Amino acid sequence: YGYTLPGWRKHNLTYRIMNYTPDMARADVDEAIQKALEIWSKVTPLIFTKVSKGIADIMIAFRTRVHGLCPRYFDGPLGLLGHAFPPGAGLGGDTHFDEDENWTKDGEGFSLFLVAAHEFGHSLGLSHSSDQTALMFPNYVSLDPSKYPLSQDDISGIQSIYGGLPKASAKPTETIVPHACDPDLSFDAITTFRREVMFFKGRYLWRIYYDITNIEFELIASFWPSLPANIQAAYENPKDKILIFKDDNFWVIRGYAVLPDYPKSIYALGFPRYVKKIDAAVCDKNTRKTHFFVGIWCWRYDEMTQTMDKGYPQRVIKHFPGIGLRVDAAFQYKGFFYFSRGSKQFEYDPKAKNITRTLKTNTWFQCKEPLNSSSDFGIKEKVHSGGVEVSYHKSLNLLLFTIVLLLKLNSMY
Amino acid sequence: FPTDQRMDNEENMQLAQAYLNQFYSLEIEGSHLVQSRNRSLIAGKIREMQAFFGLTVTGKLDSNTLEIMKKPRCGVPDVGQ
Repeated sequence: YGYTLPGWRKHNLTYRIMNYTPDMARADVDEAIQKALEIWSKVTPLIFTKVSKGIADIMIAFRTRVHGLCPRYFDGPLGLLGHAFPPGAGLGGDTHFDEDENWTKDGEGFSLFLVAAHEFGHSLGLSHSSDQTALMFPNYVSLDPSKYPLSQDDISGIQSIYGGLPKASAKPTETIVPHACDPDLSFDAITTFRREVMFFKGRYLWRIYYDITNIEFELIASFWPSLPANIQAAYENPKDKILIFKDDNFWVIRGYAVLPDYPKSIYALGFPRYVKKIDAAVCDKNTRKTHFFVGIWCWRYDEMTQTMDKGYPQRVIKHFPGIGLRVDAAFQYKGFFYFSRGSKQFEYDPKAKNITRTLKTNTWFQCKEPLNSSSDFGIKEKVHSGGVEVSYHKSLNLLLFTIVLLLKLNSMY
Repeated sequence: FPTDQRMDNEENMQLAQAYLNQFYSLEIEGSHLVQSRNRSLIAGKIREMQAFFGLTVTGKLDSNTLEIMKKPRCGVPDVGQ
């Protein structure tokens, strides 16, 4: 990361939205801007207040081409999406978005939330980071709206200007129990493990078996108490071991034991120092080569020689045509690779080098129908598997059917 | 063919110059007399940009470098703010 000191000399900052893009509903623009500021206020002592008139510290506007007295220009569709100025008077802190782009809440086009989050990094004093996983990387390439956008590099950068959250206001981390049939479910990591597949999410994992249609849902800590939550990548190597990655550390598991002397640094595997975390990893059982995914790049590791292959990193899209941008998780099953990104999953044929199917990430859990928030509500605190969810729905349907039948019979007599 | 390729190369070089000028503080001189100096300035800035983006540092306008230059991005310079 890079930054301009001293940043803002106060912690209470104001922002004002000068005009709105016609591409989105006003409420959605307000929400995107507020969320984009919140990602920074959650890791610093900064507080943002919206004002509707007068001069604010951060003046936000949608503009085109040459605009007003701004020394930076826009260039029509694509190319430049936004710019912002470092803390200071006048233009300082101000943020402009190119109105010639197609701004969206979360669909086709550019996510206003993500671009705004990046630009507000500049408004607060950060410059571009060369860390490809950082929000402050200039190309916005590593951004995925479904993921928490800040990398450790971004957090270290902003905290080097403003410090961390005041201790008194630190909130306890909320425990969120993921739901197997949530249509927006994404995974932290996926790996095969002997004759099963493990899907990791937060503090939990699901296990499915090759031959049995059963799904199990467990706390990661119930298997491996020394592993952290929110792991980022995992794979099974040809020596019957699982490697688990979080930040720049990895653990090796054999059976149900974490091997001693771990975690070790990922740099021991041959990664360069600028790699701060691994997004996904998968070992090709046929070639015994492991692919590591870091942002838009992939490395290849030879499990036999235990060295990184030369000629890497390569762009993911070059090595796996059709797989663009970042992947959350990857694993190999019956010869196919499965790449998971947000709530989508791509079945990939490594021989034909193309995507054969696009699926939801949770197709492995045999969800009959997606859960809605109301059916989640009463059972939120329970640890449960996808199978429990499905039978809960079935029982409810059966109960309703029985009541209707009884009422009908009653009216007949 | 040769003419088209030359035009492509010229277009790419113009794009690269504009990009480096905007994001890497490239300041080249217009006179034909200093063309070789300009070439070395541009190569130096390409190297700087390739290093920043984690590309193979060649100082040449290869396809990976051009691809990055054509991607949507933030309008704030990467260096020299």
